[in-house]
Amino acid sequence: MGEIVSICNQKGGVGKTTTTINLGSSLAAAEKRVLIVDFDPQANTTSGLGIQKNSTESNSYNLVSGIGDFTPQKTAISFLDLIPSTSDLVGADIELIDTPDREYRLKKALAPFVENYDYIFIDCPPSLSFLTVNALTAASFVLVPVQCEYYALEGLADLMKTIDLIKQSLNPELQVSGILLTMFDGRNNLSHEVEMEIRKHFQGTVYETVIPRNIRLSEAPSHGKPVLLYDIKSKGSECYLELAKEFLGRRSPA
Amino acid sequence: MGEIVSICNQKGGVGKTTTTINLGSSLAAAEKRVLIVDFDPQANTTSGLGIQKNSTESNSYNLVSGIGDFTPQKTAISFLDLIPSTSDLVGADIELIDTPDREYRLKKALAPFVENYDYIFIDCPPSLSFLTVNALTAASFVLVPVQCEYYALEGLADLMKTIDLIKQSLNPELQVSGILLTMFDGRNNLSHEVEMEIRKHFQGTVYETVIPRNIRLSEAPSHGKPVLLYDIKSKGSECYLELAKEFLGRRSPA
Ligand SMILES: Nc1ncnc2c1ncn2[C@@H]1O[C@H](COP(=O)(O)OP(=O)(O)OP(=O)(O)O)[C@@H](O)[C@H]1O
Ligand SMILES: Nc1ncnc2c1ncn2[C@@H]1O[C@H](COP(=O)(O)OP(=O)(O)OP(=O)(O)O)[C@@H](O)[C@H]1O
Ligand SMILES: [Mg+2]
Ligand SMILES: [Mg+2]
Repeated sequence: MGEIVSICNQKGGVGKTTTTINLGSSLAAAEKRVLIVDFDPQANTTSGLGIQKNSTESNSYNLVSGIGDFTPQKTAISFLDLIPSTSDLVGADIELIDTPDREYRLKKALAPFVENYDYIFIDCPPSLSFLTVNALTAASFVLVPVQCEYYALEGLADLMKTIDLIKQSLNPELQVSGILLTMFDGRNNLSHEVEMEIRKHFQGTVYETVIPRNIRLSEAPSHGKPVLLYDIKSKGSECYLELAKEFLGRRSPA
Repeated sequence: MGEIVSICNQKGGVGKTTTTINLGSSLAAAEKRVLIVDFDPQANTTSGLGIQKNSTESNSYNLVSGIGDFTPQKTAISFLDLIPSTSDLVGADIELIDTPDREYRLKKALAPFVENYDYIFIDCPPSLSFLTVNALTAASFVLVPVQCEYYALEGLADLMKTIDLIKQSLNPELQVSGILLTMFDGRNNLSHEVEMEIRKHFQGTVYETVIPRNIRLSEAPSHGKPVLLYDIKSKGSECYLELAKEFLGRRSPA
């Protein structure tokens, strides 16, 4: 049965989209069946996989509004499908405000797909709004990318409280799959200090794999490809393959 | 009369908070009276200026809800005051959903402060939600920081459309003060390509001053200080002082 994993952090620019695309495609390379849901109206995951925004009816807005017959889109990577985003998603929270089950819309909408995939990843927008609450309610795991910078560190405690609240009120099965350190720059103290601080405070929930700052990761999206296809020899690609191994290792039955 | 400037971009992590703090404090160093409103529930501007979040009644949630008697907080920098943020701000859009003038709350709330300051800067969250719409409705200018990366470039066209919509429907006076290129890294092609692309498409609205990627800018917030106080000799500090000069130059009567 497919496992739903939300990639969340309300702090902006911490590597949510980059992790969704590159962890997703590394698992697909290992022939795991992966579905990615782009749940951010910015649609960065959609364009990072080379797909036009607003180009199909089977998009994440129609998914959560319960409209239409659904076929996820194939991508250039076998074993990796996508439900693309659309700018309509911006209005979803206001439109669905009076719906009785508004927080469970995504969970219900994804139920038919769970048996066709091993993993379903949801890329979230940088906020704690309706879309992110829906993603956390639908998921069994949440993966939290954290940039090795001060503001990202500061926001982590708030995010963990929010995850706890969702676990208590909307989704008792929700567990933290792990905190992922991103954009680590070994040449500066700040990255080392932030890593130390996070490993101390969140012992046991931090991935061993650390994603370094690597220019290939920020070039790949302009070619509409995951870094695995753009430059497999790069440090960025190597580290996301490492992460995929660790991610699978954490899941296999103890 | 004080000019209200919103610092906006729905793309996360592009340097909105860093620009609000460092442009604000550079203008204060030039003895302009500056008020900063932290309108992001993450409260990064608040902590970046060394002030505790949720520590005062005169916060941006009470400002927009119309509660209480207001005195902006003094900061460690003379001529620079702050209306800090609080996590309560997360709920403001749902709470004020039925208020008739919901988009004009901030504009009305800031009116009494306009004659006491030369500039009022509003740091926005990474979204196009109620808070950002309020900030764009209150402002006479909008300054758009853009990271020199692909996703930030991609989102710019959408943002400009949104600004146009606000200008037509809610705030006819709104003008784009300028697009500011941030985290520019001269060693990589991507930064140069993005700069070229933006200067071509948005001719005339891009600041000449470019903010380089500079480690001092990301270290300063952990000391609760603008970069001017943390390391005045740094490239980051120099460039924000340059920006302040250019910002003032654009404003003086032609
Ligand atoms: N390890 C890395 N090294 C270098 N650049 C990176 C790395 N990870 C991400 N980036 C770049 O940094 C920027 C921010 O990353 P990304 O867009 O994935 O973050 P996000 O959390 O999804 O942002 P948002 O909050 O806007 O959704 C992007 O331009 C991306 O290409
Ligand atoms: N020019 C720069 N050089 C190096 N680091 C920078 C620079 N500008 C900002 N930063 C760092 O990059 C991160 C993102 O910047 P910042 O938080 O100001 O962006 P933001 O747009 O306000 O983010 P959000 O969308 O979450 O509000 C921060 O950790 C900040 O310290
Ligand atoms: Mg993203
Ligand atoms: Mg910010």
